[in-house]
Amino acid sequence: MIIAVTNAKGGVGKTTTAVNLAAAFANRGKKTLLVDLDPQAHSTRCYFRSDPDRDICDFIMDRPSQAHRAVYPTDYSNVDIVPATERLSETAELLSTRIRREERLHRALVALADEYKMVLIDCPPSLGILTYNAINAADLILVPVQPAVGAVVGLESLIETAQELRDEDNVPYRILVTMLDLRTTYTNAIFEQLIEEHRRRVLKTVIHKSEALNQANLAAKPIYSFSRSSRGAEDYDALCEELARLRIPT
Amino acid sequence: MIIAVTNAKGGVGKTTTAVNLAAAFANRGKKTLLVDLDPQAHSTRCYFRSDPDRDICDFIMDRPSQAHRAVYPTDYSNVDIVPATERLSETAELLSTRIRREERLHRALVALADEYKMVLIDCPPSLGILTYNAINAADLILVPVQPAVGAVVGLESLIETAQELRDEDNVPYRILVTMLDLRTTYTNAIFEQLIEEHRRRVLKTVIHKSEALNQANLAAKPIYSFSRSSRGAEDYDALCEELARLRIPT
Ligand SMILES: Nc1ncnc2c1ncn2[C@@H]1O[C@H](COP(=O)(O)OP(=O)(O)OP(=O)(O)O)[C@@H](O)[C@H]1O
Ligand SMILES: Nc1ncnc2c1ncn2[C@@H]1O[C@H](COP(=O)(O)OP(=O)(O)OP(=O)(O)O)[C@@H](O)[C@H]1O
Ligand SMILES: [Mg+2]
Ligand SMILES: [Mg+2]
Repeated sequence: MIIAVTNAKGGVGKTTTAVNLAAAFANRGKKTLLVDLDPQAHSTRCYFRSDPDRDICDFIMDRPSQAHRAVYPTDYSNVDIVPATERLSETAELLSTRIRREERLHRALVALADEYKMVLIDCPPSLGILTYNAINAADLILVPVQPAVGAVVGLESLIETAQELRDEDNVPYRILVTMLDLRTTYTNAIFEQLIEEHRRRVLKTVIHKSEALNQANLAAKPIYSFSRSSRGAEDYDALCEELARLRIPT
Repeated sequence: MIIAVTNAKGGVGKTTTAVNLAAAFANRGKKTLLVDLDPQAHSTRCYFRSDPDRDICDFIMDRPSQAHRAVYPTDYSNVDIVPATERLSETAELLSTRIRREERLHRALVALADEYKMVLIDCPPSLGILTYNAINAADLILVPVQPAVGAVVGLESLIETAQELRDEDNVPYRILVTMLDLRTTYTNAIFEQLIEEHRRRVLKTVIHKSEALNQANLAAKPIYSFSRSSRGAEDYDALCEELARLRIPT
């Protein structure tokens, strides 16, 4: 299953989700590919320490038959990566003028389809050509949403964009509530109201605010290499279970 | 003074800072212009409720003599706004092919220079053509930084970009620590170490994590219209004082 982890809003937990879901699936024996589609390369730093010869730019721009050359194993068993570098910004600009510019990631992933049980795509905080590529490639569009400002407004424009890109009315998306702070009851109540119309798309699993998750990110490690018994590790395990049982389309 | 509020990292408090600093300066009688440079238009929603005839796209793309036509008063005394809309994404793409594409915002602001004591530019979470325009236009580059992942890595590439764009070694930037949570002592300690080499650029004022600030954002209001006696309001007042006394270049 190809999962695009996307939300144009910044800092809502896309990278934390992509990094830790990849590890969670890997822990269950599923061969997993993490595709870093963000020029800021934050998920890359959790799995890859050197300068890659080839990277996401080559993965997208080369012929699909060459895509595998930009895939690297990592130290984390069952996780491979297509690493990002800052030259991805430039590639995104070049991509804007290319034929089939919104489908290139999809074609590269199709070429690798049989090798991976799970593919996780970490998207940048923007609704642009990179995110369009992820939306087109995805079997499931996973939208981390923080109980906070603009959560729903951004969501609706994301869904409209996905409908247009994929030419389908019923886009396969799910909402993941992230960074839930049980203390902020007033904010959470407002958020509950705002999210009501998307209720059946909201996953049962909620990722709670967890300092261990934040520190694991600072240490550039998946939560399972940092604090296996933390709330954050439990939450991503539960999410992994729920997604594994998911049957899409809705 | 023209202040660009920028950081490619998502969710670090750029919008919260632009919105509340604008109000803080306005409260002190300074005529202030808020320029929303983010296609997600989050700072616009705190000051502007209708569909503007002209917006930031016109402000950037038209001749400088026409720039004033995209400026609107708001209900907040002393705050005017150049509102953003989602068509700014498209404009950013068109802008990539235009002459002097990195200087257009600067030229539009020069045309309005005498009318405003303060100009605050809210930037999107990316290091691209829109942020380049803000960096070029700025007297001060204000970088909100959250004690968290990637804080310093992103900072260094931002400074390098600014040096190249402005052709100066000594870029006028300051770091604003945001969303400081006094409970997360371990994270804060790590962050202290990481930020050490930028020590003299870090502002004395720190913005603490404050639920009132988050709720004010949810309610689409500046903190002063929402909870005047909150910690968040105090912090942005203190920041306003510190910036008003700032003498740049360093
Ligand atoms: N459940 C959580 N509990 C505590 N902190 C978290 C949690 N999830 C993420 N964070 C922290 O919040 C910040 C933003 O998270 P993250 O980088 O994953 O978001 P993002 O959506 O990928 O951001 P961007 O839009 O910049 O790509 C990081 O500092 C991260 O460590
Ligand atoms: N000091 C604070 N205390 C508590 N919450 C805050 C604070 N500052 C910002 N927030 C909240 O954190 C989230 C991110 O803040 P904000 O939108 O200002 O960041 P941003 O850098 O503009 O994000 P983006 O990169 O998406 O433009 C919002 O939900 C906001 O309400
Ligand atoms: Mg990210
Ligand atoms: Mg913002």
